Amino acid sequence: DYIVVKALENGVTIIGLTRGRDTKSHHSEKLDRGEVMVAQFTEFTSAIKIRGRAQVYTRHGYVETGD
Amino acid sequence: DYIVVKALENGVTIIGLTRGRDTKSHHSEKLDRGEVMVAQFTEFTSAIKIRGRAQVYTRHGYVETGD
Amino acid sequence: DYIVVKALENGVTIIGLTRGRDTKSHHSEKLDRGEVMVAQFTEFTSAIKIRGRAQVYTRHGYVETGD
Amino acid sequence: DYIVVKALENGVTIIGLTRGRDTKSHHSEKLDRGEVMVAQFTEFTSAIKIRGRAQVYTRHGYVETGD
Amino acid sequence: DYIVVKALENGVTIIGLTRGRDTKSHHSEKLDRGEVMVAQFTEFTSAIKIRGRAQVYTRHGYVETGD
Amino acid sequence: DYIVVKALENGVTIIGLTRGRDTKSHHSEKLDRGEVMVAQFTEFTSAIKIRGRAQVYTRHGYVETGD
Amino acid sequence: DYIVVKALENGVTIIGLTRGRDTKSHHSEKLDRGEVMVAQFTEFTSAIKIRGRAQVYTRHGYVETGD
Amino acid sequence: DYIVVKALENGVTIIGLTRGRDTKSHHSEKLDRGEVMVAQFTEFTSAIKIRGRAQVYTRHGYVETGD
Amino acid sequence: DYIVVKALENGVTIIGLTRGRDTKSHHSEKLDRGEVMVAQFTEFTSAIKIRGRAQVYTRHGYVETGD
Amino acid sequence: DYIVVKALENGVTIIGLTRGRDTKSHHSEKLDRGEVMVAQFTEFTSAIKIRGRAQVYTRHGYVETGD
Amino acid sequence: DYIVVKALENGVTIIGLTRGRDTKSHHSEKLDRGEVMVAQFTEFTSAIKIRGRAQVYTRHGYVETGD
Ligand SMILES: N[C@@H](Cc1c[nH]c2ccccc12)C(=O)O
Ligand SMILES: N[C@@H](Cc1c[nH]c2ccccc12)C(=O)O
Ligand SMILES: N[C@@H](Cc1c[nH]c2ccccc12)C(=O)O
Ligand SMILES: N[C@@H](Cc1c[nH]c2ccccc12)C(=O)O
Ligand SMILES: N[C@@H](Cc1c[nH]c2ccccc12)C(=O)O
Ligand SMILES: N[C@@H](Cc1c[nH]c2ccccc12)C(=O)O
Ligand SMILES: N[C@@H](Cc1c[nH]c2ccccc12)C(=O)O
Ligand SMILES: N[C@@H](Cc1c[nH]c2ccccc12)C(=O)O
Ligand SMILES: N[C@@H](Cc1c[nH]c2ccccc12)C(=O)O
Ligand SMILES: N[C@@H](Cc1c[nH]c2ccccc12)C(=O)O
Ligand SMILES: N[C@@H](Cc1c[nH]c2ccccc12)C(=O)O
Repeated sequence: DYIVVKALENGVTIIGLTRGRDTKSHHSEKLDRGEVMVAQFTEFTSAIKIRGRAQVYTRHGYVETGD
Repeated sequence: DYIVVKALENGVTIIGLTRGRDTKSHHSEKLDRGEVMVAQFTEFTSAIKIRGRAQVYTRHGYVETGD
Repeated sequence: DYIVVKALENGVTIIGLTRGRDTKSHHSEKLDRGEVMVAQFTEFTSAIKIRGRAQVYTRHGYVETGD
Repeated sequence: DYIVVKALENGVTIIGLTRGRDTKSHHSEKLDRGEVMVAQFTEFTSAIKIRGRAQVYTRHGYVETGD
Repeated sequence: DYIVVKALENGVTIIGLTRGRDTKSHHSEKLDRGEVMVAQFTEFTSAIKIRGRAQVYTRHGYVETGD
Repeated sequence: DYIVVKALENGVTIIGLTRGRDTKSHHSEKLDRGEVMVAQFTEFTSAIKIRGRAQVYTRHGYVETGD
Repeated sequence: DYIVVKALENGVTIIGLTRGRDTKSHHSEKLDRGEVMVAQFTEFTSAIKIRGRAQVYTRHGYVETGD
Repeated sequence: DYIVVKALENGVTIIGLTRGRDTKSHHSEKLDRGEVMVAQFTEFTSAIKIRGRAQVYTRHGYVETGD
Repeated sequence: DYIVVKALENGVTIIGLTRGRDTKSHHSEKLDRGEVMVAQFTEFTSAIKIRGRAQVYTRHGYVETGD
Repeated sequence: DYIVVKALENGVTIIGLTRGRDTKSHHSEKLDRGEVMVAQFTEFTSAIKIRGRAQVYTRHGYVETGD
Repeated sequence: DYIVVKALENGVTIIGLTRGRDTKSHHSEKLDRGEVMVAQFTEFTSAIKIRGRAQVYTRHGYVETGD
């Protein structure tokens, strides 16, 4: 399972949150405008947060982040 | 399996409830307006509660939290 | 597998019933109006009861609790 | 696999029948009008009987109990 | 896998036939008019017979028993 | 996997043929008009024969036995 | 996986061919007009031949044997 | 997985090719006009060749052999 | 998983390429016009090449080889 | 699971990010205009980033990278 | 899982990239105009690159390589 994120502006951040008892960010990937990241859920990542203006495609459909 | 939550206002809270005999909150993730969180069910999280105004996308469709 | 419940009034209760030989409530989660809970079936929960006015989304469709 | 039952009157009964060589009731859950129960098949429950006026949603569609 | 049976008259019988070398009835569940039984195939039940007027819902569609 | 058979006349026979090197009948279930049998393939049954006038529902659709 | 065969005349033959290095008939089941046989692929049967006029329903659709 | 072949003329041949390092014919089944063969892929058969005029039904649709 | 190839001319070649570190042809099957070959991916075959005029049916649709 | 990327200009980069505790680039594949790369998620790759103008096809639909 | 490539000109190259820590080409298969290659992902191939004018069919749809 993965999600697809396309940045609509510079500085979009995709934050991987840790799997396990604690929930904290283990990695923040910065995307420039137009870049796309396709990110899986993994042994280390059980939640993903997206900041900034972006298009997000998931199994449950499409949603836009940002205002 | 995961759910997708987009905050429609600041201070939306996504609360992870513990798997197991007890049911209590192990983590509350705060979202600002426009931010999106994609959160799995895991070894530690078997129920999720959402407070504040947000859009929630799940396998069973779309629902809005808040009044 | 999980179900999605949105409270349409304060005091909606989501009751987890125990898996196993006995069937009793191991947890009652209270929801305020507008809050949503997404709850899995688990090693401890094999039946779920919902009291109060709420929207319930499951694999078999949508149903409203309350009068 | 689970079924969804919404009580249309008070006193609706959801009866869990035992898995195994014998078939007898191990639990009867009473529902008040408007309450919903979502119940799985389990290690202890291989058949479920519903008495009283209720809406029943299963993998094979919708059926109403009662006259 | 399960089937769903709604009795359209009193005295509808759902007969569980034994899995294994022999095929005989290990249990007959009586339904009153309007009652519903949802019954799985199990380690002990590999065939089910329905007598009397009833609605039967299975993976292969709907069929009515009785004349 | 199972098939569903509804008898359209008395004396409809559902014959279970043995799994294994030999193919012979291990059981013949007689149905009266209007009765329904839902029968799985099992460790002992790898083929099923139906005699008499009946409706047969399988994964591959509907077929009527008899002339 | 199984196929469904309905005989449209007497003497329709359903021939089970052996699984393994050799391919020969291990069983020929004779059907009378109107009879139906539902036959699985098994540890002993990896190919099935049908002779005479019959309707054959498989995962890939419907085909009629005979001229 | 299996394929379905209906002979449109006498002498249609269904050739089983061996699984493994070598690829040679281990069996040729002759069909008369109107006969149908339903043949699986097996431990010994990883490719199948069809000669003569016939209808062939597979997971990827329908194709006719012969000119 | 398999593919289906129907030769539209004589001398169509279906080439099995080896699975593993090396990629070379382990077998070339010649088809005459109108013949069909249904070929699986196997322990020895992880790529298949088709030369000459033919119809090719795969999980991803239909394509014709040749000019 | 894989994604498909077609470069719409020279110098499109497909960046494989490492699976595990760290998230860094283990490989950058350069594509010239018109070239296509089909890339799986693997033991070493749990996220993929795409820079430059390209068409990206995933399980969740189509998205174009670049401005 | 496999992809299907049909060459629209001579000299189309299908490049297998190695699975594992390194990503380099382990094999380049040359196709002449009209030839088709059906190629799986394997223990040795976790990414595939296509150069030259060709039609590419994958689980996510159709795309043409080349200008
Ligand atoms: N550490 C948490 C992260 C998480 C996943 N889903 C969540 C939902 C809500 C809060 C936290 C989470 C876990 O693995 O379970
Ligand atoms: N601790 C509970 C949490 C839970 C999951 N689903 C529920 C439904 C109702 C109440 C509690 C729950 C469990 O793992 O089972
Ligand atoms: N303790 C019961 C709970 C239950 C599940 N499904 C039911 C249906 C009816 C009555 C009780 C139940 C069990 O695990 O089986
Ligand atoms: N004890 C029975 C209960 C049952 C399941 N399906 C049935 C159908 C008919 C009668 C009884 C049953 C069993 O586990 O098999
Ligand atoms: N004892 C039989 C019951 C049965 C299942 N399917 C059948 C079909 C026909 C006759 C009997 C059966 C068995 O387990 O196999
Ligand atoms: N004894 C046979 C029964 C059978 C199943 N499918 C068949 C098809 C044709 C003839 C016989 C059969 C077997 O288990 O394989
Ligand atoms: N004995 C063969 C039977 C068979 C199955 N599919 C076939 C296709 C062609 C010829 C023979 C066969 C086998 O098990 O493999
Ligand atoms: N012996 C070969 C047969 C085969 C299967 N698919 C093929 C495709 C092309 C050529 C040969 C084959 C194998 O098992 O792999
Ligand atoms: N020997 C290669 C064959 C192969 C499969 N898919 C490919 C794609 C490109 C080039 C070669 C291949 C392997 O098993 O992996
Ligand atoms: N190293 C990370 C890579 C990753 C996957 N999905 C992510 C989402 C956000 C940030 C990093 C990631 C992991 O395997 O989990
Ligand atoms: N060696 C890499 C190849 C690869 C697969 N998917 C990728 C995406 C981007 C870059 C490289 C790759 C791996 O097995 O993981």
